[in-house]
Amino acid sequence: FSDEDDHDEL
Amino acid sequence: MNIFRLAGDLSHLLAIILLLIKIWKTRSCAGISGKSQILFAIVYVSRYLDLVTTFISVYNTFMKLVFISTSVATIYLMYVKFKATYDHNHDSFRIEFLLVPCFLLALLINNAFTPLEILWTFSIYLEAVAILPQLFLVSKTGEAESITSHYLFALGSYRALYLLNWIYRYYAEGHYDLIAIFAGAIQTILYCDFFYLYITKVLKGKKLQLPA
Repeated sequence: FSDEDDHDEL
Repeated sequence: MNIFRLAGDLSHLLAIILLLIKIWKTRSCAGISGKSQILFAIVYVSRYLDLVTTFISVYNTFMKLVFISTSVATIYLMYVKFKATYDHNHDSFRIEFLLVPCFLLALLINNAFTPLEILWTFSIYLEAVAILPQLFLVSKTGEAESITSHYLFALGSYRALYLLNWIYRYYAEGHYDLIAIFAGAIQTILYCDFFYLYITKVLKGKKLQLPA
């Protein structure tokens, strides 16, 4: 579902 | 960071400040749903657990700490300091009807089946619907003070601006997160009726009053 592991948004 | 994301974050921050100003200046939390505020606190705490595992930026850490602490402060003002002004009778939404389905959905549809990721996903789903007790309270009383309306407008605009941020990021960076996009769209849709009333009434200087 996502292309990144870290969530950089709030 | 792009202009939509920054505007979204600032709108979110403005909403929280407006709410604190309303409670502090009027010495009252009348018209504010404590249930929604509890849900928002659960959202921030379950989402920002990565504060202790991942460093993204000073901005990111600072904003997360601000959101958690202001949300705890709001609950303190509502349930302790100005408890006598809290509108218990109208704030009757059952939050377990939101908490349980959001948690079950997070267990089923997530990016990874790990505790932190499930809690992050839960927080995204819960945030989408956390305003429902507040909207329910406004519909029960049939009106909202103008500062409460400004608060709701800023809070609703924040996720709408994030939608623009996600569109921008998809084209500019190829970045997307379907869970956040889907939940953010639901969250924004829930405010549409309120946005309509805000633009047609509050911005024209009238009080937000629902048709009887």
